[in-house]
Amino acid sequence: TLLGILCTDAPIAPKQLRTLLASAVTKSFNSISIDGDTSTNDTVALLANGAAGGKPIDDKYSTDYGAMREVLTEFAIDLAKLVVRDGEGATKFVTIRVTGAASYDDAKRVASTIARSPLVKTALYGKDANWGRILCATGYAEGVSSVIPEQTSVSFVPTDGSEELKLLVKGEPEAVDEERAAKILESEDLEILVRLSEKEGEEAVYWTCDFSHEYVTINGDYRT
Amino acid sequence: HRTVNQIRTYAAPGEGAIPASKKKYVPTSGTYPLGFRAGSAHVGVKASNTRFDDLALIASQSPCSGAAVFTTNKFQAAPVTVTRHMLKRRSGKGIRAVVVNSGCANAVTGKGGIEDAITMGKSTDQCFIKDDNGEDDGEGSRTIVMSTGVIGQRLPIQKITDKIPTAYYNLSNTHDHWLSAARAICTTDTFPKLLSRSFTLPSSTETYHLVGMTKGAGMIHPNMA
Repeated sequence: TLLGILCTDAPIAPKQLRTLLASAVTKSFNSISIDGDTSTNDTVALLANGAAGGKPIDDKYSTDYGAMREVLTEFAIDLAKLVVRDGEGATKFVTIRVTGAASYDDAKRVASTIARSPLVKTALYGKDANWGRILCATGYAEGVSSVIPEQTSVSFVPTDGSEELKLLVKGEPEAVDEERAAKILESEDLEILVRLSEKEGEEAVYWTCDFSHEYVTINGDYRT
Repeated sequence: HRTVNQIRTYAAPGEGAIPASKKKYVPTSGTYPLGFRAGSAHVGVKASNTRFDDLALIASQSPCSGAAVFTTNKFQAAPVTVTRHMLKRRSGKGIRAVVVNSGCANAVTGKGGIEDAITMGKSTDQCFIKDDNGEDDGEGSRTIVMSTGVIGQRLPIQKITDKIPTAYYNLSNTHDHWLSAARAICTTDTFPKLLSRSFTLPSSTETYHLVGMTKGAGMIHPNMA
């Protein structure tokens, strides 16, 4: 179960608080997956008491509202990432970035499908640059019209700032440098980049972890 | 176990030592919002938890705006239902606190579970009413209720309500109190998740603050609305 409690001393009217929270959650807590199971109890609450003073945020078109949304979203993303870092049995923290989609929803559905794939997650645990499993999950993402195999590319992006490792370019497999792939997969942090098109399109980011023996041990031991 | 060394148990948040690789994610200090305080208490929601705090309380010293998003799972736990109705009834106004227990989710517990969640909220409200010289705004509960842990078991509600005043009197705005509250909501988590931040807004000179705590390690694929 995910629980979250956020508090601020900024003055925010209840109506704006609701839309600010909903907006922040879309790109943070609703963009993570550890095991693909949605709990009965997930709740994130936001309280604002205005104790620091200043002009109340009561207009969703104001510059303060926009700034608050940005601050809150970034903050919620950082909190959500901590949850993924503590995923049961996790050994890897994986960012899935899907670009070039027809819509944000399309990009997010593809990212979410990859994040839930047991075969992708076990490949990551096994340090296997298995782009076939990533592509397979991309292809069965439900309700997504913007996946065209001939335009789809998949890369691993190292977190040390070095050049991405291209695995598939416009539907054609690359000759993968296995040594470099292994080195990238040794790292705890990894980014999978899926370009649905080279054209400018919408982007979504999702965070997940790998799937290890330990996850089974923990949850096989657990009794209701 | 050899591979990742992550043996976990449900019963006692904070029982296990924080793995060395995770210590960097636990803050040693913070800057917290004015007028909010955090507290915790040991209930022993799980009988096997004999030492560690498993009840957290976050409170505002004045009534505040409140909003929440909830799971879209059709089997919504009692605290989800109760809190959603409370926020709707109050239109997100006049909220005072969030009370959270770990160890039992109060999920799939029928009408009795709903009554337990209402009782948790009311018991917390009573602490504020006492401190506000018996004054109540007459619009019902002002407390957001959350539970996490085992599904399908009733809460030990008497044990919880007995300890809500303890958590209330423990309220403080120190870093240690916020961290203890973050730890008290954990289940199989290996470390408490707490962040704080200062920020400014374009049309004001004030410095504002944000604090956030979260928990979760398994059964995580949120789809909240």
